[in-house]
Amino acid sequence: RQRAFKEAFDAVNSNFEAIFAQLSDGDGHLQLDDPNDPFASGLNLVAHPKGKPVRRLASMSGGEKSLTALSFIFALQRYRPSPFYAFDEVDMFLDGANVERLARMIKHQAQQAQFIVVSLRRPMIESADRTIGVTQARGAYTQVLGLDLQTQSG
Amino acid sequence: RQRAFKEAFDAVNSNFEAIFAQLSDGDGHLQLDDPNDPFASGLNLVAHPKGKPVRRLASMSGGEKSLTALSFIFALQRYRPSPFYAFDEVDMFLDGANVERLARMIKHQAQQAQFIVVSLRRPMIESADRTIGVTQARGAYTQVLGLDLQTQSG
Amino acid sequence: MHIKRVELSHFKSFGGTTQVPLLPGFTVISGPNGSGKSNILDALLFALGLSGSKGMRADRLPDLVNQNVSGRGRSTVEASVTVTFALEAEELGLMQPEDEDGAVPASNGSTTNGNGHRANGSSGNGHAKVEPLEQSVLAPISPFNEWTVTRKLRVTQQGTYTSHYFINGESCTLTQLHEQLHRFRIYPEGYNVVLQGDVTSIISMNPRERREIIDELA
Amino acid sequence: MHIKRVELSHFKSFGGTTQVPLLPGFTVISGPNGSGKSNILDALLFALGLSGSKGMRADRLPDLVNQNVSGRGRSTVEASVTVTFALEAEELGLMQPEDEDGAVPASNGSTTNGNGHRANGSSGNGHAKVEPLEQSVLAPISPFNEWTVTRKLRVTQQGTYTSHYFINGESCTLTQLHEQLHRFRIYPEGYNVVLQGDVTSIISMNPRERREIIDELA
Ligand SMILES: Nc1ncnc2c1ncn2[C@@H]1O[C@H](COP(=O)(O)OP(=O)(O)OP(=O)(O)O)[C@@H](O)[C@H]1O
Ligand SMILES: Nc1ncnc2c1ncn2[C@@H]1O[C@H](COP(=O)(O)OP(=O)(O)OP(=O)(O)O)[C@@H](O)[C@H]1O
Ligand SMILES: [Mg+2]
Ligand SMILES: [Mg+2]
Repeated sequence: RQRAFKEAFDAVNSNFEAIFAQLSDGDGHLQLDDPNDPFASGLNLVAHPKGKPVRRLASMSGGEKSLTALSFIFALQRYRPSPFYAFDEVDMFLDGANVERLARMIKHQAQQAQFIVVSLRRPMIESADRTIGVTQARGAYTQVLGLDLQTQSG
Repeated sequence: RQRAFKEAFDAVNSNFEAIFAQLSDGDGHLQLDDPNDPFASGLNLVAHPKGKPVRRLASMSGGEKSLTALSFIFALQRYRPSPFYAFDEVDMFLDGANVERLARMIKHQAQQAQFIVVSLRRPMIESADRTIGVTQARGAYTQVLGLDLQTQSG
Repeated sequence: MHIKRVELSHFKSFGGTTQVPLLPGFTVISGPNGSGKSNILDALLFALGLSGSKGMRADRLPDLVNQNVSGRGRSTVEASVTVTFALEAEELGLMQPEDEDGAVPASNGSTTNGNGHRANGSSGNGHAKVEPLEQSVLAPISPFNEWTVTRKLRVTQQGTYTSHYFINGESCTLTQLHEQLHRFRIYPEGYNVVLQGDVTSIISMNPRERREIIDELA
Repeated sequence: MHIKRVELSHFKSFGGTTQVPLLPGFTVISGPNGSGKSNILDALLFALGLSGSKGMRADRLPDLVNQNVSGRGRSTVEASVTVTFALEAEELGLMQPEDEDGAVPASNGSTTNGNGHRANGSSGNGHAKVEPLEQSVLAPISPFNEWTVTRKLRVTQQGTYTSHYFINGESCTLTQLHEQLHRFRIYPEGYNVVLQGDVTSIISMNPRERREIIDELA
């Protein structure tokens, strides 16, 4: 049982290191409080953006926390993919450049799983295979329209 | 003491109704659980966007909750202004149209108080009197640059 | 496997019956504030039994019924959501038709990698990955390699309510639904659904909870 | 009154000493993720004593010292923030110079509307709003109708730390600082500072807590 955990931990950690480097241009890895007693330990995310010394998680900015959390989710996905992922405005703290990086990562991960991403951000919409438009006329019900941006001009 | 509360409550409530209507194009007001025993009651925000029946607060969308909370803060401000207000990404849930409405409201309220607003959103930056740019070169310290967008072209 | 379609009837801001067709790959849902985007994700959580009412921003389940429907107060009202999944050929073996007593036949010594589950009493070897299953076994699955989950929430005039789950139109318990979803790596505590405002919760979570996420997968 | 300038020395991501000049009206602070925008607001909270370390995203106060400074570990390091306020003419009466024992002279029967506070022993009538105060009273205030608050955080090599507050360069207690800020309607529990991610907390807060916000103002 401890061996199964170690195998899972190592796989997720190596995914996390690769993904974090790509998403946030920095170095990160997973760390157990006590590697010899995993089932009594906590799992820490050690992250430092490039050129900065290791940061405590609490002092990271909103955008940095988002990218770190998403790197962890994608690291889990590469190890044990779910058939679909549903993200609701996970880009809300990200600046434009980071939304683009995240959108590219999702596009890549979407080769292995279905991604349904609620977003208001243009770089995310532009990277998707398609957009579902949702509107609500005043007082009326939600209406859903499919839009395939790849076939639209401009 | 109960009279002082009633006076404050009525003033903030009437501000809230006006501001909420402007920000979210709907009707809202404040409500005490028990108007006869205010010091034992809770204060509820009753909000319904135009044309929709009254909504429980919990079921409101992220954008609707933001506008309701901000209407309350501005209602407090019009009754007892602080000299400055510091908002950090309060527009993170808002769609483009709502960011514009909020930016216009802040511009108006800024006649009475100083507003320092951290934001990544273009309509907010465009409504401000000036922008302070903050950057951090890789591994280096935060640097602050003043930018007066009113004097720039484009 | 991917979600092919979500059908929402009288659910939250969806007044009538609305189809949301979905394809594999990367889909964005966008629109103005308050239009119903997050409600579509709530519909997934609702139908698949992945969350309590608070996780769908409802104080109690009856709050999920569209207010224009329940507002009339004349009689029992119902909200329902159906999620249709499309299966890959090699996944067909993961569908477990239930025995009459609800037991799942392959629960004795089945492999853990999700392939080669034994079907309804056949001797099933560990390499059943591409072997077509008996048509009778697949009977509940439509010929397009789909399967559906439906949840119906009925609320009486007095405010009492009942909730029922169905796989391929057949009544099932939440436990059976979770077992079936489990085989496809869909879990209530899974991190494949991230709700609005929750993305940084992985950072602020207790380190032991975070380690348990790895335990789950191992 | 408005904030005229914030000066940050070795505070969080500010390595040296940085001036952030501010004007009345509507200022936006923008820039890339992780650049230091929220840290500027943390500096306001720090200097004015409006929040504990957790409210500034620091596990403990020493985490607020710039790591390049404290990382050298040779001796005591210091972080400091100075906030400079500009006063309107009619607000000058709100500045209370402290007595030697730290008591504020106008604490007996002063009016609650913030105008006409009695200064240093003068008989002060309730209409002092536009009456110029004695120059000796205003001595600590610069001729530009400014006043400043400074907070210094010193951390020793062993990790122990001290924090000191100053008004116009004169040492004061946190209580005295809060009383002075109170006269300008700046409160630790005030809703004039909304931190990143907190905007909807007013919605999810307990209704009694929300009512207490009105009590405070009444
Ligand atoms: N039972 C119900 N009946 C009718 N409308 C409802 C019901 N429950 C919720 N709603 C409405 O659904 C709307 C919220 O939808 P949703 O949260 O999906 O919006 P959204 O598109 O995610 O918006 P945002 O971009 O602001 O997050 C609200 O206006 C809410 O009042
Ligand atoms: N004591 C410290 N020494 C050096 N750097 C620090 C210290 N404390 C925090 N930081 C750094 O400050 C940065 C965060 O700054 P801040 O939260 O102000 O960013 P931000 O501009 O608000 O970004 P976002 O748009 O993502 O919210 C982080 O990279 C963090 O590591
Ligand atoms: Mg939403
Ligand atoms: Mg920030």
